[in-house]
Amino acid sequence: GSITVSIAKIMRDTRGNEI
Amino acid sequence: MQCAVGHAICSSCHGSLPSKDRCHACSAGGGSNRCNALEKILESFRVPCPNAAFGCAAATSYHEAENHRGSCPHAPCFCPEPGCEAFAGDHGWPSTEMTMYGGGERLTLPVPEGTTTTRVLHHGGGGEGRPLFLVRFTTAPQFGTVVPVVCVDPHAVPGERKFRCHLVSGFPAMAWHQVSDFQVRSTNLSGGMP
Repeated sequence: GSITVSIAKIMRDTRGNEI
Repeated sequence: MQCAVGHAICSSCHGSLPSKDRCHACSAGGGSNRCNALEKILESFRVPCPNAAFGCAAATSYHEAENHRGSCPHAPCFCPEPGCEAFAGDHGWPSTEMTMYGGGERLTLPVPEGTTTTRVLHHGGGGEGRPLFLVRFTTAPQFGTVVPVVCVDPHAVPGERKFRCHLVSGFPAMAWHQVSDFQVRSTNLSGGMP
């Protein structure tokens, strides 16, 4: 078998909430 | 800081006094004021970086030490292999180069069968501040293969998440696939592999 991995930087607003 | 008589106390200890209006030594009232002479003396002291053993030559004043530790380029990471004290030790782990900063591209990795294997995802040429990821394949009886993904970061703080991982595992022969989406834990691996 195989896996597909995609990693992306988490973007946050000025309040620290994920966007 | 010092009282009107001249008894000195550091600001953090002063902050923990039950009565901040009275001197801890002579009970004189009127509170405490900054002691410029002592501040100058303390600023003249230089303390070596705790990462001096790893090549850091920086020496900072006391009040700058914490800021420096948080960004010291010589801060160590550790190796998740038991008994190994050097992250850079050569374990023969396979590695895959990511061409985009911070990921954002899809990488297809083979799943090893019956063995625990760690794969390194890195950026070609390294570079300060470029993230490094470890993908570990661990065989778990009755469950198949467990695949934790971590970001290796010498300045990681507990609970920190800077990256998100979208992971698709599939076995085409079984016409089956599973999607996982999770935030990637950052760690300096001081406690081993999470």
